[in-house]
Amino acid sequence: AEAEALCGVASQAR
Amino acid sequence: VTGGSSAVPGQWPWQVSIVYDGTHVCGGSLVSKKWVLSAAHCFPREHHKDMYEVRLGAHQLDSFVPKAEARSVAQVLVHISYQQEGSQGDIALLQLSNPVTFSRYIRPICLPAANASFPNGLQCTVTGWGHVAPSVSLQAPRPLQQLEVPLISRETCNCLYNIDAKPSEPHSIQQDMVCAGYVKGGKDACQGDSGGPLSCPVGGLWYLAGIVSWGDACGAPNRPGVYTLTSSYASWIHYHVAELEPRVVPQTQESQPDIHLCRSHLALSSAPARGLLG
Repeated sequence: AEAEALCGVASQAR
Repeated sequence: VTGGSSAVPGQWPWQVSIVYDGTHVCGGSLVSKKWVLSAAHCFPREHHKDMYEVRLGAHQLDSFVPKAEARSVAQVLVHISYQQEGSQGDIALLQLSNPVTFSRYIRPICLPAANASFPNGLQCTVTGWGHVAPSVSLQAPRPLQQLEVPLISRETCNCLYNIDAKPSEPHSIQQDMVCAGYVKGGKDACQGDSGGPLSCPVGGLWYLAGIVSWGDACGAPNRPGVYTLTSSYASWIHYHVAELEPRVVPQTQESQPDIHLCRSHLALSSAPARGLLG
């Protein structure tokens, strides 16, 4: 679950 | 991707390249440390899984950098309902030979739950290293391409695909498909993007709303891109990968009717007296 909790986030802002 | 632009390194960290016998053939999306989602049509039955490699954290396909990783494929699960191009079930799960380490350039995208609904017109993004026009390859060093595309409802997409439809090539947008793109054409996914993500932003997170599946040419008018609707397969994915938890997508925006996008719909409704045939 720890891995999935980080989903959908890209550290590089547009 | 036709009509797109180069992404910034790390901007789509779930995007992977699927390489067959040393050549990029499809895109894919990282959904956990060991699993990637792609399209079933990227894995013909006669191809052996040992001939595939998955590249993660890549930006330019022609320059391998330390932050990128490669894995071989331990298992390919193709959905049983996939028969041929345009049929249902164009989805595949790939198990990596070894888990990856998440980093700034390698991260998973969220899987939408079965009841997820993304509103018509939502601006999503399709990414990939595919052709930039029908049979025109992306030029070296092949940076990842990105394109913002609005979602189009199934009803409207069916209506569009019926404009100038060739009887020999019936197209129907099935229950497990979603469309995205532009009625006037020019901006779309293309060959080599298949299997890659249609990423949609909701509540500050990116969700894998669709998987690049098919289209009529690339960027043709009245022919938006057609994507496998990932949420239709939430239970299939959970059945095979128990640790993968689909996420409930918060309902933030009402879905507006978009049938007005389809010109032939207007023609029909504006001239009922002349008994126009459908």
